[in-house]
Amino acid sequence: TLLLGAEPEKVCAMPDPALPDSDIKSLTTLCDLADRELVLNISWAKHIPGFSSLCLSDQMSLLQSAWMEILILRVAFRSLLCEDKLVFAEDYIMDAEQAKSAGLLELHKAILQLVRRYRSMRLEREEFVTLKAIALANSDSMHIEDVEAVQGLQDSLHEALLDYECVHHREDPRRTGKLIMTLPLLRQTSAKAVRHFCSIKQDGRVPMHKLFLELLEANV
Amino acid sequence: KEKHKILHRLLQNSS
Repeated sequence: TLLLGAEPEKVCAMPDPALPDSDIKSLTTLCDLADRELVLNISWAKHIPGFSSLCLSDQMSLLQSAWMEILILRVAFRSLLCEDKLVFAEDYIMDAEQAKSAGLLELHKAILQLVRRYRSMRLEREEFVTLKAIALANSDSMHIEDVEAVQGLQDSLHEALLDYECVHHREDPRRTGKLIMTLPLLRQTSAKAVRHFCSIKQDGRVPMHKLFLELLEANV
Repeated sequence: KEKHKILHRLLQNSS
């Protein structure tokens, strides 16, 4: 219930109508959207029961490792009802053709693979919010100071997922495991996205906001 | 940590 209540509000992409359509415009819109979502995701993290009790340095390490996974999981969940398209925002839905023009076809395909996996499982909102918190707590940062405290957070979120499945999916005792087993694909897709946006950053043609840049640099 | 000023600031904000 706390995780459902902590979900950030929807964000609109609002592509700049003054800019002509181009790959630069698409990427600028996405980077701007990601930057605004990141601000919301940081305050979301603070509402995860137990997260704020971690030391500040561990809170930072978890977010620096998992920020892209969180962004991608949110896009994947929003895209569940939309066949072959990614719903970056309600006003920014991208099909393969548009992704190709933005140079994002590989990433589009990878995220759609994740969407198909969740769609075939009929991922529910309760599972989505818990899985997202687990992705954060389980981000495998190399810089954790209090490993036991982070393990405690992982355990309590894992427990919440087990409890939910025990009540709502008695028919499939392996559902929790199936959900957890989607996390490697999420990690892989996130690493692909970080690499791609790092190379866009190096090109220097797309303006990026400071928080997005800061987190992109944390992953290099 | 110096390099991650914005993340640090946002985490310290009370909201």
